Amino acid sequence: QPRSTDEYDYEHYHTLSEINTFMDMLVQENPKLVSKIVIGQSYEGRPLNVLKFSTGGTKRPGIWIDTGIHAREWITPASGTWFAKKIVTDYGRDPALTAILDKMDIFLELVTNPDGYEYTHTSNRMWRKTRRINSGSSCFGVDPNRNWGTGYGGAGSSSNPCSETYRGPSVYSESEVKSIVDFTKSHGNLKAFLTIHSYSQMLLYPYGDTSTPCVDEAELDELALKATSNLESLYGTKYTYGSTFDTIYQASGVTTDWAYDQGVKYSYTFELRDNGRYGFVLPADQIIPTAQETWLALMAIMEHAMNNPY
Amino acid sequence: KETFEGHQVFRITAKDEVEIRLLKDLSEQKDLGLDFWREPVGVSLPVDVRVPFPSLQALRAFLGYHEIHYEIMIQDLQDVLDEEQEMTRARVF
Repeated sequence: QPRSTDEYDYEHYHTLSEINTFMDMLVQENPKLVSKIVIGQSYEGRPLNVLKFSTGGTKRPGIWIDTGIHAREWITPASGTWFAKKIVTDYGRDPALTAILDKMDIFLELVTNPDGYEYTHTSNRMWRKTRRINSGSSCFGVDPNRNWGTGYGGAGSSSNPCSETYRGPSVYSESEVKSIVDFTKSHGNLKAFLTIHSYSQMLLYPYGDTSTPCVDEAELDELALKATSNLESLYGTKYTYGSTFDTIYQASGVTTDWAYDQGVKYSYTFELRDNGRYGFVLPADQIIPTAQETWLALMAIMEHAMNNPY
Repeated sequence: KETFEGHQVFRITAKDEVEIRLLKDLSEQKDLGLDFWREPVGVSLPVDVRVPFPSLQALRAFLGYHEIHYEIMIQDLQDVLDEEQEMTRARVF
């Protein structure tokens, strides 16, 4: 086991317990900057851990980042772990990140669906959903990205428990979702909400449930162009961007729509790389390049949120 | 533990909406056990689908009959997962 986050191997995929150990080490090594908040419990009773990066103040404007909401998308918590280390490494060194953290807090949930993630390590690498037992069905799990309040129950989700996009028995039925909802409402001052998925190299903004443009579409589109251009500048990874509905398909009850309707203007879904070759089984040697390029896009959005308070 | 010997991942490129419709109908056929990694949504986006070994023949015949273009993105999914596991084990040691 690594004895510090410097020794932690960012170039490999890790189990849930290794990621939890990483979080505890990061907090221990940076007590003035990093703390761990437990915002709730998963369906099977695992803690929902959120890293808080803060340089002081109370209820400062905040930036939410989550990874691992779909269990088989291993590249996302792996990238999130690298982001966490990047933040503590760059604070005080990188002027842009230092400026952001001197004014805002960053909340990072690395494994948003821990039951599903654990299940991909122990039983089925291709598992996507939560591990809820659906009464009356032999099929398990709910798609946690169809369980949110905006557009819940729309055509872009399924009522069939065996479907990969099963919306769940009711809105916010998944504790993994409801915990974030409650945290967001209690915090009340989040300014950006970034949920990270894989794969298909896209940056998506609201809405997914309807083709109706969101009020801030022009600004979100322009910022998406800047963010994806910055991302592409590192290794040439090409992204498309736009509203979820226009860019992929109708998706109802998704995180980004809900966050936007809560008043968090800068709400985006990332779909990380596969470079057209590996899908969900991206080789571990692409973890760091993926994290590095994605970080450039995240920084563009976080700086914009800092410079454009609302 | 579920394993995926012989499962392949096809990357299908539909050339028109008729083919997209055919692929959407296919996604409704649960007996094939297809796992759409990227859904059939439009001609501008590829469709990626994990095909269990027992369904390979049927899917190839379907795509061939309708002359829908596809490539094999992953020849044997279990091989890739074994390699992923190997990398993780190597790290531990």
